[in-house]
Parts: sequence; C-alpha cells; structure tokens
Amino acid sequence: MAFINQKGGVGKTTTAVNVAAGLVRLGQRVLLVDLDPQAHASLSVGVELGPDDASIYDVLVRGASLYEAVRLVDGRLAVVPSHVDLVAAELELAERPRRELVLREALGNLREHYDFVLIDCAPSLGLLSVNALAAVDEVVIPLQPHFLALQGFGRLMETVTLVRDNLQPRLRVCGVVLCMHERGTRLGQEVRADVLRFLEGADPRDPWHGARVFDTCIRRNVKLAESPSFGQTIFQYAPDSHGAEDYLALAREILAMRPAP
Amino acid sequence: MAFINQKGGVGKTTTAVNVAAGLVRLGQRVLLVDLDPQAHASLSVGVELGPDDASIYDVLVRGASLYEAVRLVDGRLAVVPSHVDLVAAELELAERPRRELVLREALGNLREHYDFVLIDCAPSLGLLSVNALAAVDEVVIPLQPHFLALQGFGRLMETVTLVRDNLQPRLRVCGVVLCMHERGTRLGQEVRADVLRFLEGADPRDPWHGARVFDTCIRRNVKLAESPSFGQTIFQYAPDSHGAEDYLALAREILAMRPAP
Ligand SMILES: Nc1ncnc2c1ncn2[C@@H]1O[C@H](COP(=O)(O)OP(=O)(O)OP(=O)(O)O)[C@@H](O)[C@H]1O
Ligand SMILES: Nc1ncnc2c1ncn2[C@@H]1O[C@H](COP(=O)(O)OP(=O)(O)OP(=O)(O)O)[C@@H](O)[C@H]1O
Ligand SMILES: [Mg+2]
Ligand SMILES: [Mg+2]
Repeated sequence: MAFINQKGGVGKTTTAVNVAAGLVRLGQRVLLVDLDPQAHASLSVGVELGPDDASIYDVLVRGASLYEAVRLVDGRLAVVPSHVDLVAAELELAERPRRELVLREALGNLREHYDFVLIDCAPSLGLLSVNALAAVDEVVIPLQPHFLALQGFGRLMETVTLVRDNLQPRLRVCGVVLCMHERGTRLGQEVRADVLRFLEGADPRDPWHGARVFDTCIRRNVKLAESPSFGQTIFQYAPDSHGAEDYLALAREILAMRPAP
Repeated sequence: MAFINQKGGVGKTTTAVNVAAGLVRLGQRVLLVDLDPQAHASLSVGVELGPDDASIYDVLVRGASLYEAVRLVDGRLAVVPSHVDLVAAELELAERPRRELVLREALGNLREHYDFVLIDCAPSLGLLSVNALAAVDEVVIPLQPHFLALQGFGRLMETVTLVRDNLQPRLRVCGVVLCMHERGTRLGQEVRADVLRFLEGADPRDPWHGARVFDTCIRRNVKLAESPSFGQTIFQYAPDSHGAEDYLALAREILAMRPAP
C-alpha cells in the first residue's frame, strides 16, 4: 500500500506511520518502508541509523537483503528505514535494467510475512515513487484539502495509470484521506466535494474507479506534529488525543476494506 | 532573494507570492520567478500558460530571453511563470557547462530593472535550487515550526555553504520566517527557540552569520489557502485579513533590511 502525493507536506509520513501503528494495534502484522531520502518516517518512529546499519538504500542499490534492514519499533511494527544516501538512488538506478521493479523484487516473498506493507513516499513522482507504485496493489492518497494540493492530482492519476498499464496490472487507488482537515472551512468542504466529484466521474478502466474518500478525516492536532520529536507514534505519545482517535479509526476503515481471507 | 526549503508544504510559495505583492504595495519594482515544475506560484497569481507562451523552462533550457517570459499580475508585479515541462530541466541541464549558473546568466542585466527579484523554489536541493542559490545574494527560509521541518535545516545550510564557497561568494542567509505559526503551542515556541539558538551559534564564516528569525510570524489563516484558488494574492483577495496584515508586515521588515541606496 503506497502513501503517495507529489505535493509536499500533506501528511503522507504522518499517515503512513500512524496507520501502520494503528493496524498493529488491531492485531495486524505490518511492515513500514520509508522511501524518502529525508527519512522522516524513520525519524518519526525513533530509528536513527549508525554507519554500519542497513537502510532501504543498501537494499535497493547495494543489493542488501531486506531482512538486514528491518527493525521493530513500537512493539510489533516492522520498519525498513531510510537514509540520506537515498538521494543518489534515482541516478544510480537509472541505468539498471528493470529499474522500476527494484523495490518489488527486493520485497519479494517478504510480503507473505505481513498482512500490510505500507510505503511512505517522498513528494515526487520520480523513479523511487514509480518503484513504490510498481511494488504495491493499493494506493492511498493523503490530501490536505487546499486548492494547491488539488492541482497535482491529475498528474498523480496519470502516473498511477502509466504504472498500472506498463508494470503492475493489479494497481488501483483505494482511497483519498483528508489530512489536517479543518472541517468548519468552506475551502475544506469545496475541496472534499471536488475530490468526490472526480472519483465519481471515473471510467471503469481508470485505476481510481471505485476509490473513495475515506469517511475518517484527520483533524489538525498539534500532538501529531509533536510525536515525531519523541520518535514515537501517536499511540505511544498521546493515546487519548484526537490524532490517535482519528488514525485508529482510519486504520479500522482500511482494515475493513480488505476481503476476508 | 531565494525562498528555499527542501521540506514540502512549509509556505515557500505562499511567502514568495505575498511578500512580492506586499513589496509592490510598498512601491518596490519586483520580479517573481517561479522555479517549481508544479508552478504553484504561477497558479497563485492567476497565470496559466498557453501552448505558445514562454516559461522559465524555455528560458533555462531553450535559451529564450527572460523578457519573452515575463508578464505582469496584480497591477505591477512582474512574474516569470513555470510549467510542468520544467520537470525535465534538471536532466536536460545536467550535461551543460556552467549548469549551476544558467539562471544567473538568464537573469543577467534584467536584475537592474527591479528592486527585488524573488525566486520560489521547489521542495528539493537539486540542480534547479542550486541555480536559484547561485543567482541571488540573499536566502529566506520559510519554516513551519514543526520538528520534521527542522530536520532538514542542517542539510539546507550545507548546500548554501557549498554554493557560497564555489559559485556565489556574496550568498548569505538573511532570515527565517515562521509560517503557519500556531503561537499558543509549545512546539511552535520550542522550534522557534531551536532556530534562534542555531543562528546565534553561527561562526563568522558561516553564510547564516547575522541571519535572524523575522519578528513577523505568519499566522495560520484560511484566506491564504483560499486566495490561490482565485489566482489572486492575499492583498487582492482578502486585504483586511490576518494573512494580508502579516505578509505586509513581513514585506516591510524585508524592505527595512535593505541598505539605503
Ligand atoms: N493532522 C495533523 N495535525 C497537525 N500537524 C500535522 C498533522 N498531520 C501532519 N502534521 C505535521 O505537518 C507536517 C507535514 O506533515 P508530513 O511530514 O506528514 O507530510 P508529508 O506529506 O509526509 O511531507 P513531505 O512531502 O515533506 O514528505 C509535519 O510537521 C507533521 O508533523
Ligand atoms: N499561513 C497559512 N495559513 C493557512 N494556509 C497556509 C498558510 N501558508 C500556506 N498555506 C497553505 O498551505 C499549503 C502549503 O503552502 P505552500 O504551498 O505555500 O508551501 P510550499 O513550501 O511552497 O510547498 P511545496 O514544498 O509543495 O512547494 C498551501 O495549500 C497553502 O495555500
Ligand atoms: Mg513525508
Ligand atoms: Mg511551493
């Protein structure tokens, strides 16, 4: 499940981390992959790499096994951390055959050990993000309900369609989650309505056909901005906060979308 | 003056656009250059390019003159718009000699026609952002006072130092502006204190020596998020709002930093 949006600062990392932690609390086996050279997901769960520690960079570029990079945080959440070295990855992978499938192949059969594999993407639609899309079945789009955040939506859908058509036929957008949502504002309501209208207008062959706007909107809550500074998920840092409440509800909603095994 | 921060969604575009518009209202001649392929600054001032219109892409990659691309908005604000084609620019410029100076050379003597040239950067420290840093004398860093936003600060300072040492000896950080500032929160105060402490610890040879945290903090104001949807600056859209008040105060503060001619 890829958490992707090329617009910066819309809540991808906060959502990937706290949905992962929420799903763990709902009894799921979860792997969180940090695919951003800025490594904010890794920071947000308290992972800091030493010089000999393996990161997703070593896995993708140096051929390290994913098993070497995985670590456990917050009890039972498995994380593949990132590192600033990943900044060079797109250039280093550019010449490689099947360069869009490096992540999918690295994940390989590790996927069978987990109920959910969540990937936190950087604010870009470059080669790393394409790798994320090619490696998953489902896309979740965190969206700050602002005008500028909507602007890139079309281009994001084009990219998803390209990957679905050429690399990953099972890829579909499962939903959009409104983050940092200010319910009272007209802008929030207008953007939400625009997204609904767009999704409802989907052609059956579009990869966002059947995608929904999640009922759970994540309210603005300063606890969500504070918890990364303690290297903790919202459930560790402020379990009674609105942030924890909203992300647990979203995790439930995502879990409910899974067909029963 | 480059508005730069590799962290996404911290207020670079909102600040570049509304400081530009504020300076125009203070009688300054201002050129705003949109250097983001997502073209949000262009959108925010109501510029949409037709197939024959010149953008910053044509200037940097196709050798078009900057004069062909400039247009006036909001009365007297000159803008060089961006276009999604710019996404390819870093690759296309990579092999060119003096590839970090393409923007500086394109700006050439156009700079003499303006009191201020403001550049809105994408959330990245790649070749385009390096071009911005090599083309200006001053750097303004919009910062959302959150933990994750602080994390990239060190790397941003390294990049500024590299450009100052190798490409643009006059480059200096003139200040940090706190955007989307929630004054009452402890996180906001702590991050502000961290930034102040960092700046005060500057060595005389650091390019951020003498940089300040602007007294003006930009408060969260939904009008600032709404105005781009009308293609208007905050002064056109909601001149009596807190957003307009704060950005005019910031423009005044920036103007006051200029030595008298
Ligand atoms: N619901 C919320 N309430 C308050 N703060 C939030 C909320 N969601 C996210 N934040 C904060 O807003 C900032 C941006 O969020 P986040 O880093 O998750 O976005 P992102 O899309 O991953 O950004 P990037 O594009 O840089 O990867 C962070 O400082 C985060 O702590
Ligand atoms: N003070 C504010 N109050 C309310 N909304 C704001 C404020 N400043 C910016 N915004 C909104 O927050 C979002 C992010 O701001 P903006 O686009 O200016 O950041 P950015 O750093 O340029 O992002 P990017 O990294 O994607 O270029 C936008 O939707 C913008 O309209
Ligand atoms: Mg992120
Ligand atoms: Mg911007």
